[in-house]
Amino acid sequence: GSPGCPSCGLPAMEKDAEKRMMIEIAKQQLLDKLHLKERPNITQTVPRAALLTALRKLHSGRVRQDGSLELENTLPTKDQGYEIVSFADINETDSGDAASLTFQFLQERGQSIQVLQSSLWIYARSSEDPNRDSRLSARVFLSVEGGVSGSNRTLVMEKMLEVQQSNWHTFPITRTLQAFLDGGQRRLHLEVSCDEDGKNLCSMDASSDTANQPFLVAQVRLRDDHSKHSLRKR
Amino acid sequence: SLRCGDDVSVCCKRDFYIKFKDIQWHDWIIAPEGYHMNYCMGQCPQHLSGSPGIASSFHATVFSQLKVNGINTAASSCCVPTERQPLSMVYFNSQHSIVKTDVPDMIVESCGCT
Repeated sequence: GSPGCPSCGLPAMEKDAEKRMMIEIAKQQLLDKLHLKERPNITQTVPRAALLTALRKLHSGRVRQDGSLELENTLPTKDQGYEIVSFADINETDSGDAASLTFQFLQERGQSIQVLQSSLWIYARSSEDPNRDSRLSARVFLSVEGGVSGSNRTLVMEKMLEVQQSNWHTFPITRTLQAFLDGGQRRLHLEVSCDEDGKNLCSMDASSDTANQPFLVAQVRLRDDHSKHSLRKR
Repeated sequence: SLRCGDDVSVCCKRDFYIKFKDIQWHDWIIAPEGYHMNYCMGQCPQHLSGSPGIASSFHATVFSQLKVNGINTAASSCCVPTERQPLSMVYFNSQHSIVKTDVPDMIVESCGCT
């Protein structure tokens, strides 16, 4: 009896028909809210062990089983921020002294992304020599696409690692990733070197060590005209 | 806020849960396992109009006065969500990157008449 109000004016439906309709509405709502035209077609997935490790590292205690949020330490929902986790393709370098990692980022045309925070997660193995200093210098290089490894790379950061025990280490690369995305490139090439007597403790065999596959995490949000305006005013 | 049952015909919240496995979407949605969408349905007779959504507003006061005095406002009241919660999702996007995002206003928590 309420014209113009769909929730009141719907005629009674068969239970199955109502369920089918609600499933279609839910699917459409999920796709709309995630800005997807259709469901992604996943042909190659990341190894489950790598995925679980990364998610455990990132979200322990933040997302409950049912998807509801622990609101501490998350972005305010009005910011519409989101996080990207990207796993590295691992390549052999010519020089062999650094692990070469390639990350792929595709941006929609005309879309501009602001990187709020980003870290590279690397698993460093412990030193095999117990008499050695447990601290080791690790270096991350940005290498230019198409360039010869070693000749066309820039040092992004250097950090001392504690390698008495095998463990995960993070390298902040917010500015590097922002510059990369602003440049409209697609493939980010990084090289990581943790050299101990010619042996790189940060390199890994992708086929046998999937749980420790390096990954990159970026907390990002879409730039819009409004935020650009606010930035200029400040 | 009422929860819909067999004998409830006025505006209420109906629980509705979709398991992603049942609709073959679990291959690209990593977490959560399903979606508690829920929705509102039912009649909004005139005496329920404006509850609880706009009860304290000036507009509601005027509207109540019109109802008390039996003036037909020709306005229809609608059963709508009055409270929603965000949903946190981890999924593969079209470029096969893993994305974690908190989508606002996804889960209907309560319903009321406009």
